[in-house]
Amino acid sequence: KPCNNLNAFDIISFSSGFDLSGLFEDT
Amino acid sequence: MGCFCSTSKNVKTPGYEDPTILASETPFTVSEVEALYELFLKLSNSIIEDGLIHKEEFQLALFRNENEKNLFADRIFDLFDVKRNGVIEFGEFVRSLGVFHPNAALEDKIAFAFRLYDLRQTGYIEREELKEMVLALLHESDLVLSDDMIEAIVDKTFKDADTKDDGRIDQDEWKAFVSQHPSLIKNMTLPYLKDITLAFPSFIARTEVEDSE
Repeated sequence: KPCNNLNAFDIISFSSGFDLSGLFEDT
Repeated sequence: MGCFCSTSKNVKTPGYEDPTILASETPFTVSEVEALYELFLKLSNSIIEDGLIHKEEFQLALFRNENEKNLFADRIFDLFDVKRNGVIEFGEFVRSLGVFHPNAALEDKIAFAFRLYDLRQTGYIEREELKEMVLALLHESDLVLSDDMIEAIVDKTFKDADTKDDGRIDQDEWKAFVSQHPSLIKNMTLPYLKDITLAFPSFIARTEVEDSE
């Protein structure tokens, strides 16, 4: 797999903690 | 018989700030700030009814689970909690969300993301912090990468971003790196914030100040 093209910050941005959309749900 | 209801929505929460002032300092209109107050009331009374967003309430909104632990959600909470008193007040909520508005300045988004990654708040993103964040992400996901692979990815990222080659990424290096990789700040824009008045139309009946435009 071409892992040497992966950027660490891009990987981190997959974290659910970065997704603030939950704040706006169930309104 | 007279009855004063202490939970009346006319009673403002502790730390409430004038929507006109908040609108002047953020990309939001006055109406949008008032709509955000509806959201704030909901979030800040979900577990502890004190009109302040506690970390558990923030986590409950994000994950539907107040006990869910997440390094990045913790970091975002800490950045929203500008006064560092363990809770998010209304003004802090609006100003911080303002950075996530589609119309917010790119520089503000880049700076916010830098502070997010600067875990130990040293003014630099250090290699160990970056590796710690990658490990945290892997821990919460089903992604499996070998330690060698993680080291290679962190090394490569540092090689590209740390142009001064001093073992840490400063704000200027971060800006340059983001300009080459705009996807790094895609999480810094929440399209929901453009339609906030549609999501929270109930404020309209109570709006006190007209928008200037």
